[in-house]
Amino acid sequence: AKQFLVVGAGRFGAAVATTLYELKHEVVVIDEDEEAIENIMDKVTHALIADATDEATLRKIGCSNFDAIIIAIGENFEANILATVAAKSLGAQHVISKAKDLLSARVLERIGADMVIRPEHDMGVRLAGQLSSPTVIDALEMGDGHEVIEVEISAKLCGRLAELRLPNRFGVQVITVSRNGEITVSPHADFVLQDGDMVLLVGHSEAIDKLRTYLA
Amino acid sequence: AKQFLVVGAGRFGAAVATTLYELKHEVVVIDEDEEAIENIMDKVTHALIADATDEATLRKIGCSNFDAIIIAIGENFEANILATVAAKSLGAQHVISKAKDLLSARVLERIGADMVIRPEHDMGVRLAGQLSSPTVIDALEMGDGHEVIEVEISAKLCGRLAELRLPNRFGVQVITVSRNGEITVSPHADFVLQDGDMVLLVGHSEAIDKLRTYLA
Ligand SMILES: Nc1ncnc2c1ncn2[C@@H]1O[C@H](COP(=O)(O)OP(=O)(O)OP(=O)(O)O)[C@@H](O)[C@H]1O
Ligand SMILES: Nc1ncnc2c1ncn2[C@@H]1O[C@H](COP(=O)(O)OP(=O)(O)OP(=O)(O)O)[C@@H](O)[C@H]1O
Repeated sequence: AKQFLVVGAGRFGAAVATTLYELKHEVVVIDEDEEAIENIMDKVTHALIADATDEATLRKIGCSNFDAIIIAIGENFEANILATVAAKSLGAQHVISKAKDLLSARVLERIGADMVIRPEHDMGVRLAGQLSSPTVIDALEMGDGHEVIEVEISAKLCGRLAELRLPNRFGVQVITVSRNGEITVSPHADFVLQDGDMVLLVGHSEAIDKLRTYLA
Repeated sequence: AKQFLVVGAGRFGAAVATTLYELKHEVVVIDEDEEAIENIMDKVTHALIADATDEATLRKIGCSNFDAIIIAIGENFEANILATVAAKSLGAQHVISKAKDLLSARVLERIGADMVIRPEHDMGVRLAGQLSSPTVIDALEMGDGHEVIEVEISAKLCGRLAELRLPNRFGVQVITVSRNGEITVSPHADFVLQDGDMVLLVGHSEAIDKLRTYLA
């Protein structure tokens, strides 16, 4: 189990804190609003009413003991900046800050936040990706330039794998096929893809893009 | 290319609209705020100043012509409800509504929204999942109860696949291994996993959970 500090128990901060606690980690939450602390105190390890911009408070809590610190303050940008700077200077390994817009995100990156999240914007981009190609249900980018996509088979991809020649035409390989709850890993060249099969394909990101365009 | 209507050009709505337009779809945006429309009009197909609760306006735009309608109004819950109801009654195929909290989400589901998103909450849950098991870099849930996870190999999973016996011990199979930019699909039983390899594993969701607990 790991230890996390969450600063700000708004909708985003509270969701991070309670989910980490459900996953059996130790979670400390601070917020200057009494009501926010009352709502969360039985769902995390510790919840304290405190001002995150007060360096003495952060020093007492011990920033360097946490695997990550999440600064989930939105509207009060000055408080977000001060808390992020204080956490980094007190030795926090990994600081993740929420930004309310692109400009704030740029400033937070420059002052040392290890990761910056814009919940509304990032969620909007993710939804657009899902709506854009419904045949591509989900995708997973691997760190090395390869990508895996989950595709629901329609007429364009029905038939024997040997005849579809996906590696030659696109540079992608089928790694699993799932039909009626049964999964086949590394299907043979004689396997016949049918309408409605859920298939995982892997390839270089450019190859996957070529396939996405063909399917759109 | 598909057609989308986005109601409300706040941070979430604007991100959905501009991303769909960049992916070459037709996007119409309406918002009652002139400044929001000015900021977005050169990044989408059409942007109109209008009140989304006015049924005559929605009838003129033609709700049933869109592949999906995204109602991205947050604070003004009454407007969100009225726009969602009007869109469904005018024949919209797929209505996605943003909710500002759990209670609003429940109401929107009951009045007919096909999908409800809480950007701050949903992003918080997603971040917690990523922080909880850093060895599990990403995951993809397949519709049929199977899941694929991307794991960075550490001491707990080093060694020959035949000796690790992952299918017997956890019910999971290695489908790809990526090392220094080279990807191996369906590795042989003699393949030796090394520290730092990026590996994709597939299995039933319960089996993947067992592995996640072992790795945490
Ligand atoms: N200096 C501070 N110290 C501690 N907590 C703070 C400080 N400033 C703001 N907060 C808290 O941070 C929380 C989140 O603030 P924010 O302005 O992002 O609200 P929000 O928009 O409701 O957040 P969300 O969009 O995640 O729901 C609030 O509960 C607020 O009390
Ligand atoms: N009846 C309406 N008709 C059209 N647009 C509306 C209506 N009511 C609100 N809006 C618009 O919806 C947009 C989003 O409203 P919301 O209250 O969610 O703002 P927000 O919190 O800034 O959104 P986000 O969190 O996505 O940035 C605003 O630009 C607002 O002008």
